Amino acid sequence: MKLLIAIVQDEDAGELMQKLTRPGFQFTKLATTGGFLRAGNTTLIMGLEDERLQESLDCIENICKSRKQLITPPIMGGAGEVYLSYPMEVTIGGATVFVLDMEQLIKI
Amino acid sequence: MKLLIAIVQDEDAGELMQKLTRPGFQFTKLATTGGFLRAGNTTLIMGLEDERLQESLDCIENICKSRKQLITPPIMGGAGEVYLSYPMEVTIGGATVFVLDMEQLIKI
Amino acid sequence: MKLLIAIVQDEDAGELMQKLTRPGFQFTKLATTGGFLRAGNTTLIMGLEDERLQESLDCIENICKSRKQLITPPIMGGAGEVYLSYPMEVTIGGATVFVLDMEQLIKI
Ligand SMILES: Nc1ncnc2c1ncn2[C@@H]1O[C@@H]2COP(=O)(O)O[C@H]3[C@@H](O)[C@H](n4cnc5c(N)ncnc54)O[C@@H]3COP(=O)(O)O[C@H]2[C@H]1O
Ligand SMILES: Nc1ncnc2c1ncn2[C@@H]1O[C@@H]2COP(=O)(O)O[C@H]3[C@@H](O)[C@H](n4cnc5c(N)ncnc54)O[C@@H]3COP(=O)(O)O[C@H]2[C@H]1O
Ligand SMILES: Nc1ncnc2c1ncn2[C@@H]1O[C@@H]2COP(=O)(O)O[C@H]3[C@@H](O)[C@H](n4cnc5c(N)ncnc54)O[C@@H]3COP(=O)(O)O[C@H]2[C@H]1O
Repeated sequence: MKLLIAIVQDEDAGELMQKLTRPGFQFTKLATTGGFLRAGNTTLIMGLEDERLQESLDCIENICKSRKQLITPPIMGGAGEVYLSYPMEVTIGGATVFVLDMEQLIKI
Repeated sequence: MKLLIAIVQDEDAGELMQKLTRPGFQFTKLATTGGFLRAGNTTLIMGLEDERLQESLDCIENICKSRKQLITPPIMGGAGEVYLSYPMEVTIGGATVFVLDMEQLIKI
Repeated sequence: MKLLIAIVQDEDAGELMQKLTRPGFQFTKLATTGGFLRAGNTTLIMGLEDERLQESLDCIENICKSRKQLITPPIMGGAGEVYLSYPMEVTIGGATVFVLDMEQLIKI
């Protein structure tokens, strides 16, 4: 069994959930926040059989798109001052997926 | 060491947390959402020693009960239309538990 | 690759996120709740290369501090009564960190 943890953009989450549900994938949704941009995103945790791993990754790749975002990050000065740096463009990927080996999936 | 991720129904969460606390289990609670029913549920993450695994599963089995729920799922049509299907009964299990091997549990 | 799950106190979360971002660590933040004190805390999930594990633990140790908290836990009586016990002091550690082996980290 595998445990997938997929961090996706909120804009793709709804469509991804529909795409995964139809072929019978089961998953749980967490409302999370990106560590760098501090913006809300969506994390799906999904337990699945080894043989369905590629199929689930295909769903994610099919739906989740890279996007660019312009940010003006504050620069934290030494004594608590904050400076504004130049605007910079950040690319947020379609999805970041962690694949872990799962010893047991128990339904109680 | 093992990492347990237990997805349980909100109705059982409070009682389960009390049941786990008394014998000294430690855990962290996440407010999550079921991917299919889109209803709120509770996920507990629990690091524990291998020898206490069965005891924790017994607590979960003792408290968490299966429930039936009637839903009328929308059917998404091809061009964005939404149709109402017949009401259907879904069984939500007491708990879904993932058991993962944990390399280290570090207290800082 | 490793997956780190670090449960830290809210008071340290902001500073820890800055400390981790500067050397290029990437992580996702979850708003969580401690199972015992039922108070809000912060969980960071971080996928990283094996060779950077110690560096990330050093960041956490550097920022996250133990704190004491006085609580008066309710005692749940047999038939639903609640009694107040004596105030007791609980030490909340700087951080609880789970280290798991991650099979794959996939960027889509
Ligand atoms: N320390 C840093 N220095 C400079 N630039 C940085 C950076 N951390 C992130 N970025 C950039 O900002 C984008 C958004 O990151 P954020 O942390 O908000 O949101 C992230 C985070 O929530 C999650 N994520 C990505 N890699 C992760 C990892 N190794 N562990 C945990 N979460 C991760 O996926 C979201 C999208 O990540 P993605 O890599 O596509 O896109 C990232 C990356 O292009
Ligand atoms: N392999 C897995 N990975 C991650 N999380 C998992 C999981 N298996 C179960 N869960 C979590 O546990 C909740 C209860 O699942 P259960 O299978 O008992 O009860 C399920 C099942 O009877 C049914 N169901 C779920 N997904 C379905 C699907 N794709 N097609 C048809 N029925 C589905 O609806 C009930 C509620 O599902 P919901 O998704 O709202 O809520 C799920 C989900 O949050
Ligand atoms: N093995 C594990 N698995 C999952 N999450 C874990 C964990 N160990 C710790 N945590 C998380 O880290 C927080 C701080 O735990 P710590 O052990 O430093 O500090 C703990 C500990 O000193 C004490 N405590 C926790 N559970 C206890 C229990 N069952 N009986 C007596 N004292 C307990 O209360 C403090 C706050 O606990 P709280 O549960 O509110 O919050 C916990 C919990 O969210």
